[in-house]
Amino acid sequence: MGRPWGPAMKAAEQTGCVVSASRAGRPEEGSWSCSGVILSRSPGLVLCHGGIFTPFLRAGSGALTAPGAAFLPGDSCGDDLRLHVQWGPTAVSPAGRAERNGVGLCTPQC
Amino acid sequence: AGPEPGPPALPRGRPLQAPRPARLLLLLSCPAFRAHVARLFRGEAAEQWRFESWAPGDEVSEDEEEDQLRALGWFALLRVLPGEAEAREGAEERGAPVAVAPLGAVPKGAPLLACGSPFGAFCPDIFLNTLSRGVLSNAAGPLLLTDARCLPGTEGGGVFAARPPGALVALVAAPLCWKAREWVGLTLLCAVAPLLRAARAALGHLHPDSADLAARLPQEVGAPRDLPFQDPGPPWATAAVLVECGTVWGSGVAVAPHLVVTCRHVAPREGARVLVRSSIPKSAAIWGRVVFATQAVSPYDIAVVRLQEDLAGVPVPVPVDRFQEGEAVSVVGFGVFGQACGPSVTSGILSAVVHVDDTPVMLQSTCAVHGGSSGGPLFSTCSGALLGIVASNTRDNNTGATYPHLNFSIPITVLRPALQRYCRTGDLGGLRKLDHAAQPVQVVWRLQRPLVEPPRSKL
Repeated sequence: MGRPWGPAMKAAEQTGCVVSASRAGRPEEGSWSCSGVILSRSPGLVLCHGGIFTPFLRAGSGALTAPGAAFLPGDSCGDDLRLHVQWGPTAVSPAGRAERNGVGLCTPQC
Repeated sequence: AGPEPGPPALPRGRPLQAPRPARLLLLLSCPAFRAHVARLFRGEAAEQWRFESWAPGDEVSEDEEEDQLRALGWFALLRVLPGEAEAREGAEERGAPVAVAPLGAVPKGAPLLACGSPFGAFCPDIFLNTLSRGVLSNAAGPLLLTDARCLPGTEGGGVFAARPPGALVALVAAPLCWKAREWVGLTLLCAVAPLLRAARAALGHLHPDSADLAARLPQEVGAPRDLPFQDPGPPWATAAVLVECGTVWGSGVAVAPHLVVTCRHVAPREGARVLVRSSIPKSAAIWGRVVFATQAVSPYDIAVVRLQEDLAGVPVPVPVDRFQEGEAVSVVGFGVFGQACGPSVTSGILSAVVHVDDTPVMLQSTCAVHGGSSGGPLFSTCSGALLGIVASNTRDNNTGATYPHLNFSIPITVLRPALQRYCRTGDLGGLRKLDHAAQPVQVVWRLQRPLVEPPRSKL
């Protein structure tokens, strides 16, 4: 892609990430995952799709369609929710500083 | 079939960060987005629309379908917990702040770059941050549509603009849209600017001590002091008009201020009254009459509508003289949404020019074309010149499958002399000749094989 896409490609590379959600201690249930955007690195703030949290909602997915529901607090999901965010190498994160022995990713249920 | 877990893939040369634990701060939605979803997709034809990341016919429980529909338009704000190194050193990583495009700053037809990870966390070595290009096809408030191809798992991925450079425009809400069990080829997006406003408000409400977090959310380009960045976009993006003839509707394009070309199957009867609506000025409607429609035997599916008054403000495109296979093209039309939304823009290339006796008689493009786009214009994306009139997409009668990305247009070079003659003299003679196209042209438009001379008998 040509020069006009340079800034967009750089922004995409620097902010793109993948988010996975799983249930603590229940690997047999697999994980749910989606893409996301890193809004800020300090502090690390990520915006991603909300669909992967549906199985973890204490009140069930009906909470999403409650009248006037514009937001739900983080504790709307069960305590067993475990989240992981993964992203690629960036100029601001030298490879030597990366933690290479972290939690492995699950494959999504097919 | 989805991807199967297999042996670890070879990294593609860029080591990934190890997954970092994160905490859910809040789930948020954009009420305006949800309102537009309800208006556009859950009306009379609600049962026709699906947004699942699985194909129609796949075995999916009703609960799963319902959950996915409920989650449409919901996003999540997470806080990544500092890694061991950061905690030790007391500092987290720093990078350039993300620029956010204000709502409405990116015009229809503007190029977009979608970045997501197909299949989510499956094989990030291979799929992380896969790019896809397209244009902003349509917009209704914060509900945006792009023709950039996105796959399941890219939900939540960022969509960036070339102008403002590298600005984050939207997040993928639903990568696959199905209407009447057919893949539409458009991806549903939620504009990010209103989402971030909602996030700031929610953070202040839920976590009064989180002012710092809210302040770290990226600002919109041009905010707070400057006026919002505005790009008028390509003029041809507003060139299509909606043509209503009785209960039938389709698209059209003005070839003169008082003359609109559409398809015969949109306005089939000469003398019939037709209502033409343009998006500029907003919701303008002008009555007209069909002055010419090709006969059913003609391969050229064309009708001409003369309006009672001129279309004001609607650009009249310049027709081309020749065609360049492979050039970037755009289709503008009222496909998919009709009057409920303004015209949609889809992008692609001129994939084929079919000739008969060295004369172009059919154009093919890779733009996504849907029901309701018939009669709409096919433009050269670079020059804005009019290449042709969209006549149809492709359907396999054996399987019933429709292919939006293979579609056929009537070259404007076929119509231009006759239209010019009619504009100049009011004489329909040139247009009537379209009823008598040569047999090879009819063969092309019937998608038949060219006629070969039968072998002569030796008897």
